[in-house]
Amino acid sequence: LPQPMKKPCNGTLVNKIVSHLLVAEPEKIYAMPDPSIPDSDIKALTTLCDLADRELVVIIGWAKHIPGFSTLSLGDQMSLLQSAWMEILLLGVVFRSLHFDDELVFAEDYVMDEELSRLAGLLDLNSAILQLVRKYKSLKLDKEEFVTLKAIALANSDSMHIEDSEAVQKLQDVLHEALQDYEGNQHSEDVRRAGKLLMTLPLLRQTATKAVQHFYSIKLEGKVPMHKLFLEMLEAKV
Amino acid sequence: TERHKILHKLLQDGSSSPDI
Repeated sequence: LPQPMKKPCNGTLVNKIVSHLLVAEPEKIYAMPDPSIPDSDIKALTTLCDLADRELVVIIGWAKHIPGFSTLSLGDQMSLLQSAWMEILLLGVVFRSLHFDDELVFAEDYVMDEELSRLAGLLDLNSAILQLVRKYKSLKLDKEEFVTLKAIALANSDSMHIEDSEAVQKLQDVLHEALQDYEGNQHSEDVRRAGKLLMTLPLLRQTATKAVQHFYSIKLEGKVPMHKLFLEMLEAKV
Repeated sequence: TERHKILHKLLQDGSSSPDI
């Protein structure tokens, strides 16, 4: 069921969008690291790549519930997802990690601390993700903002292969308006809050690029098994 | 689309959507 709004709103379409995005939020996914295998870099990376592959399936299903996404051409739907998938994955990790200190909650059963990050060779990348966590912690990002920002990251992914840029712009406008309307109603004390949230997107893009490059180089080494969808999305980004 | 056939299939196939 949709969560009730915290304050009465104007009943406009835009707030319906935030409510709709809350309902469309996927169920949590577990990492399920193999307990019979001793911890190693390969095990950690295999666990993360398998988790990402399963999350991608869910993200593709989720995107279809963003109002206006499914009316885009199939080509444009693919282009947006191919550009934004890592940003969407990272926003999920970041949101799950907001109530943790210096740990990244890739899944409820897979929380990476500094030691595990070092073991996996992910110390640099995870430090970059923790910088995003700190940013959203300081903003006290709430769930409504998280789901709206995720949809905005998808619509605003700057793919070079968009066929109908007017339709994509319309999608961006609808989501932007939803965020502004939500902030106007729920955070009227800070008139710059929507802007502050949008200003986090460059760091998200930068961190996602770093993550894709890192996992692409892992793919080239060939030591970590990767599922087909994850590989397909990784190859679409480089 | 040949290079991206899983994404293409999942977008076309309604079965991947989470139940709402």
